[in-house]
Amino acid sequence: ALSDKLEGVLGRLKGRGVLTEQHISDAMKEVRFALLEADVHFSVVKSFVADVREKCLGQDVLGSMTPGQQVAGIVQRELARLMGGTQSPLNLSPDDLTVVLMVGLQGSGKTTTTAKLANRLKTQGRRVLMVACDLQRPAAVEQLKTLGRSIDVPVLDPQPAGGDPVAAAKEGLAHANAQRYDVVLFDTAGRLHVDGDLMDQLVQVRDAVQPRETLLVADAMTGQEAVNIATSFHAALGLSGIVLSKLEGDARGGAVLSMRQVTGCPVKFVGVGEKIGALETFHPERMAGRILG
Amino acid sequence: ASGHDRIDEALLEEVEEILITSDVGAAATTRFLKTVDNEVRYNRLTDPARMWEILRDDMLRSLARCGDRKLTVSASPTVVMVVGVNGVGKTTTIGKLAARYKAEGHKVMLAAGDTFRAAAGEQLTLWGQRLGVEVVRQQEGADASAVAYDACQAAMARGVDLLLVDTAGRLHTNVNLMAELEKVRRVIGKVIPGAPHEVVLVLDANTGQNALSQAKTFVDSAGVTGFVLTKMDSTARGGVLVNLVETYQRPVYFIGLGEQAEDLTPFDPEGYVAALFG
Ligand SMILES: Nc1nc2c(ncn2[C@@H]2O[C@H](COP(=O)(O)OP(=O)(O)OP(=O)(O)O)[C@@H](O)[C@H]2O)c(=O)[nH]1
Ligand SMILES: Nc1nc2c(ncn2[C@@H]2O[C@H](COP(=O)(O)OP(=O)(O)OP(=O)(O)O)[C@@H](O)[C@H]2O)c(=O)[nH]1
Ligand SMILES: [Mg+2]
Ligand SMILES: [Mg+2]
Repeated sequence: ALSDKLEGVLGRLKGRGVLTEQHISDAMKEVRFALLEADVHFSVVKSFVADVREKCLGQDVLGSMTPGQQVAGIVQRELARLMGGTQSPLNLSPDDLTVVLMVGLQGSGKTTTTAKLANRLKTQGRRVLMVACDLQRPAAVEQLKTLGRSIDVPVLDPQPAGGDPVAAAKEGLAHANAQRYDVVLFDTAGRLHVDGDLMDQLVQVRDAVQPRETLLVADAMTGQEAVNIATSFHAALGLSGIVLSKLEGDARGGAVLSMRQVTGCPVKFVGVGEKIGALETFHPERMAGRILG
Repeated sequence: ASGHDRIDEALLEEVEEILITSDVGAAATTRFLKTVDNEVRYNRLTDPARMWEILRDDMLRSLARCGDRKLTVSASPTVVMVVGVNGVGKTTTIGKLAARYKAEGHKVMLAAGDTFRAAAGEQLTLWGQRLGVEVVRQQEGADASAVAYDACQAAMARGVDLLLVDTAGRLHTNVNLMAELEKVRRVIGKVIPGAPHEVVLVLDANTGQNALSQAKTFVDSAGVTGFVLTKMDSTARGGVLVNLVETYQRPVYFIGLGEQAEDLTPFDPEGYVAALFG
């Protein structure tokens, strides 16, 4: 673990002499290595380590009897701070329809997360509708409908002529308003952040439904591309939050630090399994510890 | 790749950034930089162009460990199990493989071995219809091993050349699900001796270092024989492959480059390295 490595680099100096800048540099190498192994982006690691290094050159580290622990503590605190200190709930409208748009790369967990969120909102006493706007993946609509049946939440499957997701979204919004739902969740097709046409299409969907929440569902095991992915989706749509999926595995999840750094968006939820109930609120401290390994 | 006229700190940082941002990983990157360092110290390397050549060759040498075994249809039927964590592209890859091998004149059959996830059977059935390939499936919630059993029997009875067995996505950290996979493999082996002839681990190119953890568990407990790396049409460069191939020395059969049946291409190490170093 990083704390052990830091003890190894700095702990041996206890009482044997002055901690120097070189020692701190060696410690920062360990921090850097740990973060890169955890999939934090190269440039995010660079600026993070530079900031932490500054803080480590203060008297609480240099004069400490347990400098290794001091550095580990500073790193953990800084990381937790960057994760977003407080928990960020879903932004629900007090009296109007709340529109939630689910977006992200192929296979990240959007459809499953849509159902998890719908279930959570339903158990909180709200009238929820899900709208199937993925008209391209084979059986995507069927997948959302099956999930909807399992949680007793209605799924609108507009099937507009021409198979245009924008038309489907418009129809979904109209239905949600007409039937006075509290929350409407739009599931969309997975797409690459570099697919110009599909990103344009998503912008049109967003314009059509005017979401209060635009959530990027991102895989916890995402690597260095997390920066590109988050930046592109945020620039195109204006994200309001991130949901990290598949977090119950052993992925360190450094992608979340990268995504937070480039979007400033809060991580609203984490997916911790395939079952409907496997959705938890995000814990910044816990995530920081996990990334550090 | 840039306007450097000598090998200095700035150039080495550039090398490091390319490798790290390609998901090659910190440890492997350190090794590549050490190679350059040794060349500079002991072989008087001074030319940046030569440095890039050495790096490319070093990486190609690592990738050569994958050998050149191809995914061949030889037994009757050849049974290929497709495994991997959730959402990486297993089902879609099976569709692509079916299209390819059918076009080559083989009789292909698909087994809807994902009996857990919503509409998994429907998804594979649609692929089967699209390609004119038979799909063996049971209802959702059925035993995956039972589907595998049925499919193997059907494949033998119908003179199928290639049986592609889809499996549910599962995190390698889930002990029970890995055990279920092992059971499916055993059942296949009981029906058709020597099967499955291939266990293909599908990995997502957007995945970071966790790909190595996935590979370790799947290779150890699922008997993986080769890899497919999907979603290389993303900006991801799939650098984890370097470590993967060097460690497990198994072939990378194909690269996935999109969501349609034709978006599958044989792994080309030269092209891969060229793209990585851009
Ligand atoms: N283990 C685990 N699996 C998850 C989690 N969330 C989703 N999944 C699984 O990940 C796979 C992909 O989920 P989907 O909901 O189909 O993903 P998607 O983003 O809608 O995919 P596309 O529509 O193809 O882009 C499925 O097997 C899900 O069951 C999670 O938190 N943990
Ligand atoms: N861009 C791109 N998308 C891909 C590729 N391969 C698969 N996909 C997409 O990734 C998503 C997930 O694909 P699936 O085939 O359902 O993945 P899976 O591994 O079977 O998922 P589970 O069964 O839920 O674990 C779908 O939207 C596919 O169209 C690829 O090479 N490139
Ligand atoms: Mg989906
Ligand atoms: Mg599948």
